[in-house]
Amino acid sequence: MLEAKFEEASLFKRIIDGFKDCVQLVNFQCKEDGIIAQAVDDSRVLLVSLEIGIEAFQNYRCDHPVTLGIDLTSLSKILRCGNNTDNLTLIADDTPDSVLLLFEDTKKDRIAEYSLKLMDIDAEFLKIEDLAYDCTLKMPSPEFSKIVRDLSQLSDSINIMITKETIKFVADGDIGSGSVILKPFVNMDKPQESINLNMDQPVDLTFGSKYLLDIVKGSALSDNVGVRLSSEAPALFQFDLKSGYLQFFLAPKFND
Amino acid sequence: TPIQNDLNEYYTII
Repeated sequence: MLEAKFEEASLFKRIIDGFKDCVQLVNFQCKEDGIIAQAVDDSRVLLVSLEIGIEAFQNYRCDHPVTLGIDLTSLSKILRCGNNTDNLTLIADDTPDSVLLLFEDTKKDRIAEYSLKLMDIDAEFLKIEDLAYDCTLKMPSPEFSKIVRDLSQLSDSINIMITKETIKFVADGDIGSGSVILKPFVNMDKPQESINLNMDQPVDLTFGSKYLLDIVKGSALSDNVGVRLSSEAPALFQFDLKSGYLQFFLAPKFND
Repeated sequence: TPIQNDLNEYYTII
């Protein structure tokens, strides 16, 4: 039996909105210690990895591991039926063919109940090794989001270059070119606005704008985005939850 | 024009 209660439906909505546009069919693996999910986009360039730890829930109970195969387009339709401030409980039995979504209005006696049919999704699981990245960057997610949205208008590729004290985003396209240069700094009053950079090796990497535009949809989950870059592996973009995270692994482009 | 890599070049499917 699974009973996973979010204090506010808006959290689950924001999680799903964070990746529903790049992957559609996702197996949510519910275990004793929380819910994990992994999915790769159709072009096999972007991998999404989600972990919702039990601290992110108001109540969480999962007696036996259960996999919920969900079509995110269908789930989104149901999530739009609830109010952001409703309590939302996901309920499933041990061998479910559907999951129940229970929205409870905390201010008045209103309960809405929806059942979502589950799917048998034959998804492979990618093993991602922990690795040492050349650069680790933490910056405000709205700022990262704006840079990606601005530069993606100019080109279908965005170049990220990091040297010791400089983070440079560049787009060079048919209508012109643009660049944004940032320096690490600490904001003592508003630490979430700081930019932290750890660099072991400089990096110069190119990514598809289309995928970065998908990734920045995770910005609603966290004030900050963690970016880890390596010349040898896909980049990791991470939005932390109170407990858990939404991660995107993005394969770079290379010059032939 | 840079060519897009895919994830298969980096990860093992399990």
